Amino acid sequence: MFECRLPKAEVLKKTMDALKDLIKEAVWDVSAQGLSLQSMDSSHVSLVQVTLRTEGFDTFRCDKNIALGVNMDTMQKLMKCASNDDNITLKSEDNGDLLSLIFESPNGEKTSEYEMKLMDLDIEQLGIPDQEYSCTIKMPSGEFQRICRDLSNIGESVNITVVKGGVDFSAKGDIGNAKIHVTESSNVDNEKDAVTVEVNEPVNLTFALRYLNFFTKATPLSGQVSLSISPDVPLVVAYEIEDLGHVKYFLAPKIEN
Amino acid sequence: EKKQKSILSFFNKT
Repeated sequence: MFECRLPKAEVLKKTMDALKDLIKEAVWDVSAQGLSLQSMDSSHVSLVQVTLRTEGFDTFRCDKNIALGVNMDTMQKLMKCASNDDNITLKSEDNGDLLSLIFESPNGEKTSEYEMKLMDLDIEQLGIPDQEYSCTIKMPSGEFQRICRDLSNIGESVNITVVKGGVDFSAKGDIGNAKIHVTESSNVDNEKDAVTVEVNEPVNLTFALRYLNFFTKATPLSGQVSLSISPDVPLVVAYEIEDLGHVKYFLAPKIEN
Repeated sequence: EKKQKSILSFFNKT
């Protein structure tokens, strides 16, 4: 038996919004540690990894590890039936083929129960190595979203150059070129507005904006985003979900032939 | 011209 309850459906609605354009089907792995999901996009260019830790739930019961195969579109549609303030309970039997989603209004006067058919999915799991990165940039998530969106008007790729104290995002295309320079904040009252740039060694890498724009669908989950970059390895774009976990995206770089 | 690498070039299947 698996059953968990979150005080606000909003966070799970936002999590589904962050995933559904990138992946069509996925498996939620349920264990005593919480819920987790890992999936590549269909082109095998990027990977998304989600962790929602047990401690962030109101209640969490998992008698036995289970895998819930879901169609992301369907789950997102059903999640949309919840109001942001509703509390939400997810429930499934150990060998069941249904996931129950129960939404309860804050005043307890309305309870909605939806049952979603689960899928038997065989999704390849990749080992994500723990590693140190040459550069880590933290910046307001809305600012990163804006940069990716704006540069998409110019080209298909963004070149990210990180040096001490700042980062350049640049794009080239048939209509012209663009360069956006973001400087590390010197003094910030509100942590969410801060830009921090940690540089062990300067890096310069190119990534497809199409995928970065998919990743920025996670913007409503967190005021800040972190970008971890090292030469010739996937970029990590991470959004922390306060008190609950994170959504991390990994994007393979574009490299000279 | 830069070529898009696959994520599978970096992470192994488990």
